[in-house]
Order: sequence, then structure tokens, then C-alpha cells
Amino acid sequence: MFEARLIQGSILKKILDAIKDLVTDASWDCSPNGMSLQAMDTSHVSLVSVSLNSDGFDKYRCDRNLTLGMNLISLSKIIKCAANDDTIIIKAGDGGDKITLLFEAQNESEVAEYEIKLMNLDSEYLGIPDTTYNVTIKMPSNKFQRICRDLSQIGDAVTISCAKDGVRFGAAGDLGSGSIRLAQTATSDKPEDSVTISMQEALCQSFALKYLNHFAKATPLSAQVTLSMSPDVPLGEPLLFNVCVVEYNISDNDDENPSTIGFIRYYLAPKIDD
Amino acid sequence: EVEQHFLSNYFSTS
Repeated sequence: MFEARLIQGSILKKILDAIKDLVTDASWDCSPNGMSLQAMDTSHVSLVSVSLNSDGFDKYRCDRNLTLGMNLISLSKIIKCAANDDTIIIKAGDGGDKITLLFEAQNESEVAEYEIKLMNLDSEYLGIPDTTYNVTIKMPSNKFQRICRDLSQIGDAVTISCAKDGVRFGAAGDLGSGSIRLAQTATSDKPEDSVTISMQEALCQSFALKYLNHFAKATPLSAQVTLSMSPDVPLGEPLLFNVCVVEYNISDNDDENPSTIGFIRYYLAPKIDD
Repeated sequence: EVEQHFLSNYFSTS
């Protein structure tokens, strides 16, 4: 028996909006600790990892580990039927071939019930090592989204150059070039507006904007985004250090005492040099 | 179109 009740159903809507254009089919792994999903995009170039802790749910019951394989486009269509302030309840029986979704209106006068067929997915699961990254940039998520969108007008790739005092995002193409430089901010009254850089050494790497624009669809989930990267390492070293991680924390929207209940992490390798 | 490394070359398959 699996049952998870999320008072802020809009969080689930935002998560699906952040992944459905990147990944078509994926499995939710449900355990007593929470729900998680890991999948590569269809071209196997980027990887998305979602985690929701059990204590982020108002009610959470998972008697035994379950894998719920499903088409995310279908799930997204059904989740869109929930109002933003609805409570969403996910239910699954042991060994069933479907899950039930209940949408409870805030005044509890209306309950909608939908079922989704499950799929048996034979997906490749990648082991992500626990890596220390040399450069970490924390910045407003809407600023990152805007930069990626604007630079897509100029070129297909963004070059991120990071030094202690700031970070520069640049792109070049047939029509010309463009760049945006963000300085590290002093301690701010509004932490959501701050730009924070933590680095061991300077870095300059290029990434495909097509994927970063997909990742930026998670912007409504979090006011800040974290980019973690490491400079190119010499040949023979493990390649994994080159991967960029774009992370959005998932918080409940408790205005007085917000807490992190999970995350979305996207992984992308730098573009291959021309 | 930007040419990209495949992530399966980076992470171990389990």
C-alpha cells in the first residue's frame, strides 16, 4: 500500500512542468524515505534527478518499496486537472497496474479522482557519484532563466566564465555576440536576490543552451538556483568532474517557516569543443 | 546544433 498526500498540490504541478519536456517515460521509486525519479533525456545527453522527502508530505505511507513507471506527458495532463490550491493524494496498491490521483478542493466540498495506467520501464539507471565541485554559483533562478533565454537569441551555446568577484555568461553566433556579467553581491536583506560564488579556481566552460533552457523550467520551484562545476581535468582523470549540475531546491510555501522538502538536479556535460 | 558528450560515458551504469 502506498499513499502520499501533498497539501500544496501545486508543487507537483511545477515539478512536472520542469521535467515533462525533457523526459517522456520515467519511474518514480517510492520508499519509506520518500519519492524519487531519475531519468535521462531521450538523447542521453542530460539527466534529471528529482527527490521528495516523505516528511514533505502531509501524510505518507509506503509499506514496501514500489516502482511506478509512467508516461510523464499523461501524468502531466491529469495533474493539470488539479487546481493550484488543491491537495493531491497519490495512491497505489501493491503490484497494481495503475495509480489513483485524488484532487481535494480546499473547502473539501469537491474531490476529483483519476487513474493512470502504469508501465514497465526497462530504463538505464546511472550511478551518480558524490563529487565535490570546484565552483559553485548560487544566483536568482529567474535571472538564470532570463540569461539562458536571452543568449539563445545569439547562439546555441553559453560560455560560463567564473572568477572570484563575478561570473560572465557569453554567447556568440552569426549575428554577433552578447554577454551578461553578474557580480557577487554583498550580504543582502533579500537572500533570494543574492549572487554567491564559491570557488577553488577560475573556470570557463561552454554548455548547450537548449538543455539549460529546459532546466530553467524548474524556476517556479525555487527563488535560487545553484550551478556546480569543475574545470577541465587532465586526461586520464575521471570525466565525471566535468559535469555541470543545475540544482533547484523544492520548498514548501510556508511563509513563516519554509523548509526544503526535496530537489531537482539536472546534469549536463560541457559541449564538445569544435 | 551543439555537439554533446553522452552522460552515460560519465556515470556508471548500475
